[in-house]
Amino acid sequence: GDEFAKHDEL
Amino acid sequence: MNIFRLAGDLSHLLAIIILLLKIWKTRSCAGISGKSQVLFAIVYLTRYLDLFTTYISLYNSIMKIVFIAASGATLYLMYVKFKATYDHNHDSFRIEFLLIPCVILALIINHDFTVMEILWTFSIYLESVAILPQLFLVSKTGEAESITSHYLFALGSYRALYLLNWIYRYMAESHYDLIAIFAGVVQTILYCDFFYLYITKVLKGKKLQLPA
Repeated sequence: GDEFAKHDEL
Repeated sequence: MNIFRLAGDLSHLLAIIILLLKIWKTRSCAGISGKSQVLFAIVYLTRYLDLFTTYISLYNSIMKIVFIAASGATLYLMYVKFKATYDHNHDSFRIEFLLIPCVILALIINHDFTVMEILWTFSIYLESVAILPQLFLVSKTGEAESITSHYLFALGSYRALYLLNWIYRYMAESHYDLIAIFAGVVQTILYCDFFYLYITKVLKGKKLQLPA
């Protein structure tokens, strides 16, 4: 999936 | 960071400032839905909890604090200081019909079944429908002050610019987040009829009148 460490958007 | 996301964040910041100025200058929150503002406060509080756990950048942290503070200030002005001007009768959208489905959907469709991730997902879903009480209020009163329509235009533009940001990030960084994109599309679609009215009327100096 589109896993990624952290949400970097506001 | 890219130009679309920066423009989106600035448009979002502009919307929040326009709203605060409108309430402060006119000393009235007529035409503004307190329920939408409550939903936005919930959106920021549930999404920006990572303010204390994850450091992204100074910009990211400052903007989160500004959004939380501004939404708190707006709620204070609406429900305390200028409470008398709050339009209870027309601001009657049942927000539990928005909160409950968002909670359920966040528990079903998410990236990771952890508290932080569920809260982030809930916040993303809630933000996509948080403007409904405001649009409902405008449809019930049949009109909106031009300052309120500028607020709505800036707020609607922010997520529309984020859609461009997501296209850019997919092409440039092959990064995408289907939950944020899906919710962002829904959110922007909800503004479409308002965008049409704004561009065809307000920009021509007319008052925003919804067809009765």
